[in-house]
Amino acid sequence: EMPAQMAAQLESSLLNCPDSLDADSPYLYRKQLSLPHPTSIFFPNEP
Amino acid sequence: FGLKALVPLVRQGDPEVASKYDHSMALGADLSSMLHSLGIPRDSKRQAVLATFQSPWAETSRSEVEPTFYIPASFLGIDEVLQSESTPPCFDSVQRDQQRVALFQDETLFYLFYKHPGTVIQELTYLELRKRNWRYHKTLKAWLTKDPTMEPVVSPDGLSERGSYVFFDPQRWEKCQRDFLLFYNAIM
Amino acid sequence: TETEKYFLVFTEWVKILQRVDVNDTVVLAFIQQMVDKGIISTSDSLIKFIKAALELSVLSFKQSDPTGEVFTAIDALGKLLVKLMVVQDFNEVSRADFTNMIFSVIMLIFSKDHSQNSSAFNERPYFRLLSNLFIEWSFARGRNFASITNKETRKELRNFDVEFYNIFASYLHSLQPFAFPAFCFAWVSLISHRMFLPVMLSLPKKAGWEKMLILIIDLFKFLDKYTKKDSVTDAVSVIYKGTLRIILGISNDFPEFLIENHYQLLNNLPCSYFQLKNVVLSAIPTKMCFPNPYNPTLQLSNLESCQECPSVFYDPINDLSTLKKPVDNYLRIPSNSLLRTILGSVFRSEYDVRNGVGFDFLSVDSKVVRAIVLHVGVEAGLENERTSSNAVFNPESSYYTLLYNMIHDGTAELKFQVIEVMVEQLRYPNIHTYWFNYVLLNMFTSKDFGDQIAEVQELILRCILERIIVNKPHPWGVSILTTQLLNQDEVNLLELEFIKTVPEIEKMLTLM
Repeated sequence: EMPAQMAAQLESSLLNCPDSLDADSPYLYRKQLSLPHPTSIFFPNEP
Repeated sequence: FGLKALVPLVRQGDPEVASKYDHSMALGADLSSMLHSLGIPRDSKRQAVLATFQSPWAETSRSEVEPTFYIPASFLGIDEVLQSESTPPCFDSVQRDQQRVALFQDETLFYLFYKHPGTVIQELTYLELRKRNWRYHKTLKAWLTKDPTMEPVVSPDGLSERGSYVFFDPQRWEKCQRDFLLFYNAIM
Repeated sequence: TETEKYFLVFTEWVKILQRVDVNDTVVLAFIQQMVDKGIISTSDSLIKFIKAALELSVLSFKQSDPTGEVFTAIDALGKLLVKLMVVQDFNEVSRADFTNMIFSVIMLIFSKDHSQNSSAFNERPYFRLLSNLFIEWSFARGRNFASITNKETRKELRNFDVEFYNIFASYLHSLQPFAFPAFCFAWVSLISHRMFLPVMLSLPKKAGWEKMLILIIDLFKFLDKYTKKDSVTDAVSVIYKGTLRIILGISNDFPEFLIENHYQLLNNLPCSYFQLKNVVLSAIPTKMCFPNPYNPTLQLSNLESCQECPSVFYDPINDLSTLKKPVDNYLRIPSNSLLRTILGSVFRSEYDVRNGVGFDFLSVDSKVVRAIVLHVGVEAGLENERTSSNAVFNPESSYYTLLYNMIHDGTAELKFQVIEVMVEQLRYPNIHTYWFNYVLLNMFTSKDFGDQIAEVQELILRCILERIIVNKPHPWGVSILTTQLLNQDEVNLLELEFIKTVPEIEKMLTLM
């Protein structure tokens, strides 16, 4: 039988399970490729 | 150790008997969807999957992860175009950076257009694509160009034309040909 | 306080990395200043600094807005640690010792957090840090450390690369679920990380295989301990699914790892995990093609691939200890006294509680049985290469007679275990599959078993059926033997008494 404390810790680990975003490459410094500029309202506004 | 031991695994219709073992581990499950989520195979070809493995669980693989990559020094020193001491990788002026953008392939222009909204480079790529006879469809939010092999038929009211066009699909990242009814006020 | 000073320095480091790229000269200048000012100039000060930096980073994670950038400090720490591993002059202390020191500090903070906070422990910042170490090292080692301009340093780093991964793997072993259950899901994610698992499996000369195998076995052992026959907790069920997915990935990218390590993997796989067992044993060498196993006219003797000896990474002979001599001597010259010795040595000193299908405990040491059977197979394969197939495809050969006698003279349990391991060797086309196929087919119809034949036949059928009633994949060799048993004329399966007593099996065989 799994000890109660271990079971609770396992549940907690499941809840906090890292996902692919957590495993992605870290970027602290990201130089902007391009300065902001007013563009058409019809252009996509989310990358 | 004999055959009777397998009965609970075989007689699945009888819950009392079948519940003796957890079938999810013993009999397992159809692995097709798990393999599909892993990308095995991809486009009918066997490709390595571990180098882009997002997470052990499909549920926590919500996004792509950056694989190992290496940028050779020669890519980092193309003067006047990409990145060098004199020309850092940024596009901040419509006037100054137009000729740099003219050197990019169509797909690079599409990438920059969709990746950097509300910036100078989005405007620059828009202008360059137009020069190459691509037009941006305001509702579809996609780029299209005329199929050179077919002449479209203009509608009597002159507001639209029906013809064959090459679209660039940003989701599938490929050009595809479609027959389409094009309204002139929908494109820019 | 000293710690507060370290907090300040580390905060400066984080700020710098938000302004410049980590390869900027400003970064190197900052590190140089840290050395000059005594912040990281001695082991003592380095340990204290990393301790402070990690504690601050974890605190920063806990206090950050969860929808915002929670890993800024952790990310900066990861970059610092790898930068230090790469740029320092290792005159007084080796790079390996330095790396071990860093990991030890991380372990210290981690285990303190895990034990003190228990249910409030959050694995994510530690996962992020370790993931970052993989990623940053991966960037450094790109194209064989081509980005390192100093020739001497580049050479040192190339020589250190294998050691780096093995050191990391050792610490991951210490972080296994048995030890730190609140880190379990992060741990499974780490051992399968895209910049760890495929790297470990492709290091030159298989240098990462041993430690990678240890980690996978850690996972299997955890699953084994907490898998009950009739149920598993949700958490264990999720761990199992993740494990299955990882093994499928390995089977696709590095099938040779599963092939050559199947012995060790099976020694630690939970008894009732039939599908995962099949996945491991269904691995096929990259680029190998093989004929349809359901073709009833297929002759294994015609297949060139069935003459090839499969590689075995870990020699099972290492697990035979005192049995090695008797087994090898028997294979040279069979004798009853050697057989008695072997039969007497396969039993355990205490029952092995196993959640098996049909059994709850074993008195025979399954690891020893597996070692003997695989060793016999390996030797038979080598003999086949050295002399001729007649020497081994022969019921008079010592290879055959040893297995025959173990079954004939053994308890029902021993019979079962020997047969089960033989069926395990029915894998992709190779000499072991071919030879064990021959042995099992021969035994199925052998008059030599006398009135034991029904028991032997039932056990063979049980071991085969438990592999094919399972969802796919099914190993090629198992499918072959199934087809052969269904199509052979010597024994009418449906007329066997023991089949008639189990209507469900009778029905299944009728359908097949």
